[in-house]
Order: sequence, then structure tokens, then C-alpha cells
Amino acid sequence: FNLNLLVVGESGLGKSTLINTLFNKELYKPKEAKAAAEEKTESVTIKTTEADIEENGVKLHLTIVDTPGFADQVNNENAWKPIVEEVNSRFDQYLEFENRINRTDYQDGKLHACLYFIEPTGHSLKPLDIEFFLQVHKKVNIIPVIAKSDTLTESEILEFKQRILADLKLNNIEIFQPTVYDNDDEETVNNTKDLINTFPFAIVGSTKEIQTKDGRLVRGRQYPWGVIEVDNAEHNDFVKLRDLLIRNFLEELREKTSKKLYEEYRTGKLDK
Amino acid sequence: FNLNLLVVGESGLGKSTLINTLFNKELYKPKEAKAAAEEKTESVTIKTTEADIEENGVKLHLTIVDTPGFADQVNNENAWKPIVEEVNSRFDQYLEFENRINRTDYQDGKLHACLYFIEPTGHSLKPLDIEFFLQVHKKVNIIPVIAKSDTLTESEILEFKQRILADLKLNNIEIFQPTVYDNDDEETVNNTKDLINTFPFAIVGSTKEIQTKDGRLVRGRQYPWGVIEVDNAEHNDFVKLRDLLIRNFLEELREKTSKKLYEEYRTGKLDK
Ligand SMILES: Nc1nc2c(ncn2[C@@H]2O[C@H](COP(=O)(O)OP(=O)(O)O)[C@@H](O)[C@H]2O)c(=O)[nH]1
Ligand SMILES: Nc1nc2c(ncn2[C@@H]2O[C@H](COP(=O)(O)OP(=O)(O)O)[C@@H](O)[C@H]2O)c(=O)[nH]1
Repeated sequence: FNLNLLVVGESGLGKSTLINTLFNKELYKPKEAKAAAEEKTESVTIKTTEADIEENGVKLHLTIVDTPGFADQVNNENAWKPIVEEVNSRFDQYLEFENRINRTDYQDGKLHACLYFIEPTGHSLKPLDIEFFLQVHKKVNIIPVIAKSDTLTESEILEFKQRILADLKLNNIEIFQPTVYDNDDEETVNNTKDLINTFPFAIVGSTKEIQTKDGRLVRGRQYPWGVIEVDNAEHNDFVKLRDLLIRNFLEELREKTSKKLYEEYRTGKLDK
Repeated sequence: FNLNLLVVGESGLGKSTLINTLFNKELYKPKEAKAAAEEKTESVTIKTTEADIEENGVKLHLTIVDTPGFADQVNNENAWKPIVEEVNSRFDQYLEFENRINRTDYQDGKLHACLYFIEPTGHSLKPLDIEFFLQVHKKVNIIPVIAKSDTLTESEILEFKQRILADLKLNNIEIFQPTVYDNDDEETVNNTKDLINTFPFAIVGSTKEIQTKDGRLVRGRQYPWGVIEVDNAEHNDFVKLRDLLIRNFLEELREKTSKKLYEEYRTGKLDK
């Protein structure tokens, strides 16, 4: 199985940490404090990481496309461009492959989902978020998440989610929605509806093992006032994100990419 | 006594909340969720709020200059301009007043300090932060703070502070440093040094009263995993910021503004 994941968001929103947490593997090393003199790149770059992992007994070939520099400049006017070019180029590679006479040695490079990190301001989406979504939502399954959601109280999270959904609706932005099949068993239907009702997921990432007050060893972040637990559904939506991305809906993400998003791209390209 | 404070930082960093917390007064109403359709301004605007407050038995006439829109656009290239114009215009107003024959009815509008909110990424200063500091540090006492510092663990805060100080040093940016007078009593000297060693302050703001597990009623933020207390020095540097800004160093801020920053501006202006 392949999972090709596009990861986008401002620097410092915990993207590397979350990827390591999702796959329980140190795919991204902690950023060493670069000397203050080594300044960041002056534009958006595309960085690809590959790994073979096993998730729930299933072998997964993982490709993560990271986009350092996005939203980090003083002027972010074309931040989306290199990313859209990457999405398109992977579609083009597949189009070219499809047209070959000899089609063995198949490599599916299409991006199955875009994990987009929203800064936990508590207010609303930013113009840059909206601009990016508009450029990408018809080409990749967008899964927006509220980054570092331990910054927000439970009521702030509820309000923020409402506002984000309203912003998306106002701008006609489509985000990935798992399908609810009415002929499925009740438990599956309820699980899927519950996932959808929790969008966008408010997540926390950490690979550190911390001991809670009552002695359990958990992945979390330790503060003087308490320990936030990554895998605790009372504390954040991480387990739901893992569910969506790599347990129950991976097939749907890949299928929607091939059968809908790629086909629309191909038609658009061949029509020209 | 006058305190004229410039408040700068990206939307959603808790600036309004912090101002209300500092002066224990609802100077800024909580932003009502504006309909998603009412989008923010497309540039930086200058918004002034005045209030008379009493702090520790001292009457204070407070003027807060807020700068909505700063850092919120896709392109923030000239975000600093309207702010520098505001700083200059207040210097000009004083220059004009100084030259009057009849100088009663004195109103000191010069900005005594700029409270600059740094996003708690945990990485380093951003290009926009540095650009702003360079435009402003010779005109206003800069007091940078790490906003919403409850996002960071204690060790992350220490590292982040080190990195911010290194970034400032590398770019030759001067921030406000209270003076240590060697002939002062030991306690004052130690307090001042301790304040300086804590720069930049990592703060949390809240006007909500929460009950802690051990029954105390405190200002703080309530999370499922614990209560962070604003006025608890173990939890964040808020009390030190209040100390610097409105208790022990207000006079030094005003004096440095009149005797050094304004004089340098005046000389620069008259020299042309
Ligand atoms: N509060 C909070 N901090 C986090 C979380 N995940 C990561 N961090 C911290 O945020 C900082 C930046 O994380 P990093 O993964 O390097 O962010 P990236 O720049 O987006 O890749 C580090 O200090 C992390 O420990 C989270 O879920 N909550
Ligand atoms: N985690 C955290 N959240 C805060 C803090 N101060 C304010 N907030 C929350 O952050 C959101 C934005 O605060 P606000 O004061 O409106 O920010 P402003 O846009 O900078 O004026 C609100 O949901 C606040 O409750 C803080 O110190 N820590």
C-alpha cells in the first residue's frame, strides 16, 4: 500500500512532530537550533521523505511531501505556486505512465491527501489559508487540522471549528468528507458521522513518553499545570485523525484521488 | 501619570486579552465572531483606546495604540509603515508643542513602550518580526513577549528565549533594558537583574476566574488536563511584565522616551 501525503503549514505549527506521532517513527529529526545566522530559505521548497512502516499489521510505503517556507515569508503571495506545481507534476507523471505501452513497474506518486495545519488563533481562517485551499481543493483531498490545539480551551475549540467551517462554506472550499454508506452496520455509520462532526480535527502531537499523575505512561506534553495526552480522546482529536488518515479511510482517500481528482485533472489537461 | 503603549502582533496572539489582564479592566471587548463574510481590513490600521485606571493607588491615564492587520495579510511587506508613521507623528506633535510660546495644557502623546507579541512557534524570530524591530527599535522602547506561552513546555521556553535573544543580537536590535544602579539596595539590584535574565517574557493572559483543584480562585485558563494560572510565577512571566510595564519601571520607560529616543528623533529631524 502506498500513502502519499502532502503536509502544508507555517513553520512551528508542530508538523514534523505530528508526522512522527502519527507513524510512531522519527521520520523528522527535531530541528536543531540552527545558528541564528543560518536563515531560512527565502521561498517555498518541496522536500520529500520516504519510509516503509507497518501500521496495524499492514505494510505501508509512505511518501511525505513537506513544504518548508510556506507562510514564513514577509510576502507570501505566491506561496501556493510551488506546491500546486508539485501536485500537477505528480498527476503528469501518472498521465505519462498511463500512456506507456509497457506499464509494469507501477509507481503511484499521486498525492492522496493534504494535511493542512491551521494556526490556533481562535479567530478564523487567514487570507493565506483560504487562498491556498482555493488553489488546491479540486486536486487533492484536503484534511485541515487545528495545530497545537492544546493552546485552546474546549469551548474555544468548539467556536473555532464552527468559524472555520463557516469560512470554508463561504468560500466554496471542499474538504475531504468520508462517505456514509446507509447499508453499512450502525456502528460504522455512527463512527463515520462522529468523525465528520468533529471536523476540523483539533490535534496535539508528541513522541515523548510522560508519566501522568495517576502513574500511566503516555505520549504527551508536560506542563507545570498538567499533562496533555496525545492518545486521549478527551484531550484532542489525534486518534480520530489517525483513524481517518491511516486506518479506516486510507482506501477511500486513494480511491477518490484516482477516480475523481485525477480524472478531472486528466480531462482538463487533455481538453486543452 | 500617562502611559502610552503601542501594541503590535499578529491577530490571535492574545493581545486584547493581555491588555485587559494587565490593567484588570475590560478595555477590549472579546471579538464577537464576526460573520465569516465580514473580512478583516486589507491593511494595517491604527486604533487608539484611552482609559483612566488606578494601579497600586496611583492614577494612570492610559492610551493604547493597537495595530490590527499587522502580519495578517498574505503580503506584509509594508506592515511596519503605518506604525512608524504613528510613532513619528506623535514625536512631531510634541516637537510642535515644544516650540509653542504658550505651553500650558500639556499632553504627552509620545509612545513610551511597544509591546510586541511573538508567536510561540518554538523555533526563532520570523523575518517580519526582525523587519519590524529594525524599523522601530531606535524610536520606541521595545518589550518583546512570547505570546500564549502556555503552548510551550518549560524547556521549550528556555530554548526559545535563548534563540530569540541570539536573533536580536545578530541583527543588532536593541530592546528595552532596565538600568541596574550599583548604589541601589541589594534587593532592588537582584530584582532588576532577575527581570533582565527572564527576557523575553513568556506570558499568558486571562480575565476569567477559575477554581484550581486545591480550591483557590485564580485568573487563568482551564483545560481538561489542568488550570494555568496567570498570576503564578511558576506558570509564566506575567507578573514580571506587569512589574516592568506599570509598577517599577514606568518612570524609566517614560524618561528614556523623553531624554533619549525623542531627543534623537528631534536632532535627526532638525538636522535635515
Ligand atoms: N503546544 C504544542 N506544541 C507542540 C505540538 N507539537 C509540537 N509542538 C512543539 O512546537 C515546536 C515546533 O514543532 P515542529 O514539529 O518542529 O513544527 P514544524 O516547524 O511545523 O515542523 C516544538 O517545540 C514542538 O515540541 C503540539 O501539539 N502542541
Ligand atoms: N493559550 C492561550 N490562549 C490565549 C491567551 N490569551 C488569549 N488567548 C485566547 O486566544 C484567542 C485570541 O485572543 P485575543 O485576545 O482576541 O487575541 P488578539 O487577536 O491578539 O487580540 C482567544 O480565544 C483567547 O481566549 C493565552 O495567554 N494563552
